[in-house]
Amino acid sequence: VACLEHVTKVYSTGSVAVTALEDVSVEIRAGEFIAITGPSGSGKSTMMHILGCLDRATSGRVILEGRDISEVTANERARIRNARVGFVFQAFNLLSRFTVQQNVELPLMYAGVGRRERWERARRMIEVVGLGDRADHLPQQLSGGQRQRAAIARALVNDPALIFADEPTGNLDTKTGGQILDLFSELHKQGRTIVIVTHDAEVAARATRRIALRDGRIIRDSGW
Amino acid sequence: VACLEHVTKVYSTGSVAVTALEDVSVEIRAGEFIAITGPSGSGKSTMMHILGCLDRATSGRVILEGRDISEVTANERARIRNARVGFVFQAFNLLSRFTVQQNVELPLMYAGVGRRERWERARRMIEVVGLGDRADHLPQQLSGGQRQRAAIARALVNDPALIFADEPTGNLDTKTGGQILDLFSELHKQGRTIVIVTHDAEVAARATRRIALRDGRIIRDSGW
Ligand SMILES: Nc1ncnc2c1ncn2[C@@H]1O[C@H](COP(=O)(O)OP(=O)(O)OP(=O)(O)O)[C@@H](O)[C@H]1O
Ligand SMILES: Nc1ncnc2c1ncn2[C@@H]1O[C@H](COP(=O)(O)OP(=O)(O)OP(=O)(O)O)[C@@H](O)[C@H]1O
Ligand SMILES: [Mg+2]
Ligand SMILES: [Mg+2]
Repeated sequence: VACLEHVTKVYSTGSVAVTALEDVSVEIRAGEFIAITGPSGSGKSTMMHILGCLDRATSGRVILEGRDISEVTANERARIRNARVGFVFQAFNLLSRFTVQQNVELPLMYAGVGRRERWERARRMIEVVGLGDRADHLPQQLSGGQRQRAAIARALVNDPALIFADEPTGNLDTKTGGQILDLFSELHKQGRTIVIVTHDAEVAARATRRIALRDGRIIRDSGW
Repeated sequence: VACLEHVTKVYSTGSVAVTALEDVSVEIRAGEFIAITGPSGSGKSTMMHILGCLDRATSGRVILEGRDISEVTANERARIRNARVGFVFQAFNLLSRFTVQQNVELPLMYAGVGRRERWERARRMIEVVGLGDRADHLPQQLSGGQRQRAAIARALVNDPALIFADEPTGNLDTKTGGQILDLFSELHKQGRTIVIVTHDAEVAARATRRIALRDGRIIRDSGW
C-alpha cells in the first residue's frame, strides 16, 4: 500500500548538505500497525513525509497505493493523499485563524462533502478525541495536548485507509494518550493501515511490526 | 523563590469563560526539583507561565524572588525574568528567521553580554544539548527533537537560578531525553531550582517534590 525503494533524501542548507535518509527501502502492507522508532534527528519524520506523499525523495522510487507517485501529476498526488491518507504532524500544523471545528472540517471540504454532513462528521471526531467543549476555540486558545488532539481529529475525519501519525502522544498524559492509542487500535482492527513514529514504549508495544532508524538508515525491521 | 497565593486565571474566549486555574496556592523554595503532572488541559502550562512571570493572574498574588510582581513595572519584571529565569516552552517558541546559534544567543544579548563571550557561551550550550552540527540551521531545518533541544539551550544559556521546563522531553527518544534529564539533575545538584511539567514517569521520578493538577486545581502536593 506504500513503498520506498532505495530512497535517499538530501537537504542542502546553504553550504552543507544533510543526508536525512540514505538508501531506505521499506514496504508497508495493508492492515499493518507499524511503530517507527529511533533517535532524535534519525530521519523518522522525513521518511513519513515521503511515504505520505508530502515531500519528494532526492532519489529512489516511491509507490503509494500501487502508483509510482513521481509519475503522477501534482493534482493527482493531492487527490490520492486527501482521499486515502491521514497525517498527524509532529508540530500539528493547525491553521491559526480557524477554530478547531473549522480545522477539522478542512479535509472534508477538500473531499467535496456538503456543509451539514461536514459539520456533523467533524463534530463527532472532535468529541471522540475529547475536545467537544473546545470546538470553537482557536489553536492559541488550547493547551498543547488539546492542539495535538485537534490535529489527530483532522487527520482521521475523512476516514482514511492509511494513517501516518508523527509522535501523536508526545504532549499527552498517560490516560489521554491511552485513549488515543485505543482509538488507533480500534481503527486498526477495522482494517486500516497505521504507521506511528513514537518514542513511547507503550505505543510501540501495540504495533504488529517495528522499524528502527538511525542516521538516516533502517537498522532493524521486525517484519510481520 | 516563587509563590502563588490564591491565584485564579480565567480566559474569556468570545462568549465563554474558561477557568484555567482556580484558587491555586503553591510555594516553590530554592533548590527544589519539582515535577508538575496532570491531564491534558488541567492548567499546568498556565500555572508555569504565571509563576515564570510570562502571564498575569486574573486574581491572587504572585511573588517572584521575594517581589510581588504585580507591584513592579513591566520593565523590572522583564529584567528579573531575563536575569533569573530560564523558560523552556511546550511549543519551543524559536524565532523562525534566526539560526540555532542566534536563537540561543538571544538571552545573552538582552543581558548585555559582549559579542565574543555571547558566541562562545551559546555555542557551548548548543554542544551540551547535542546540536553542535546544527548551529547554523534555521528552526524549519531541524527535526522536532532538535527544535526542542534548541529551546532548552536557549533557556539555560544565561545560567538562570530558576528553571521552568514545559514538557522538555516530549519529542525526544529515551536516550536523548535521558541526557537532557541528566543535565537538569546536574544543574539541580549545583543548587538551581527546577520546575518541570511532565507526563514522563522517568522525569517525575527524579523530582524531590510532585504537584498534581486537575481541572485547574492542585489535587496533590508531596511537599518536601
Ligand atoms: N487563550 C486561551 N483562551 C481560552 N482558553 C484557554 C486559553 N489558553 C488555554 N486555555 C484553556 O485553559 C486550560 C488549561 O490550559 P493549559 O495550557 O494550562 O493546560 P495544560 O495542563 O498545560 O495541558 P497540556 O498537558 O495539554 O499541555 C485548557 O483547557 C485550555 O483549553
Ligand atoms: N529543511 C532541512 N534542511 C536541512 N536539514 C534538515 C531539514 N529538515 C530536516 N533536516 C535534518 O534531517 C535530519 C532528519 O530529520 P527528521 O525530522 O526526519 O528527524 P526525526 O527522526 O523525525 O527526529 P525527531 O525525533 O527529533 O523528530 C535531522 O538531522 C535534521 O536536522
Ligand atoms: Mg520527527
Ligand atoms: Mg501544557
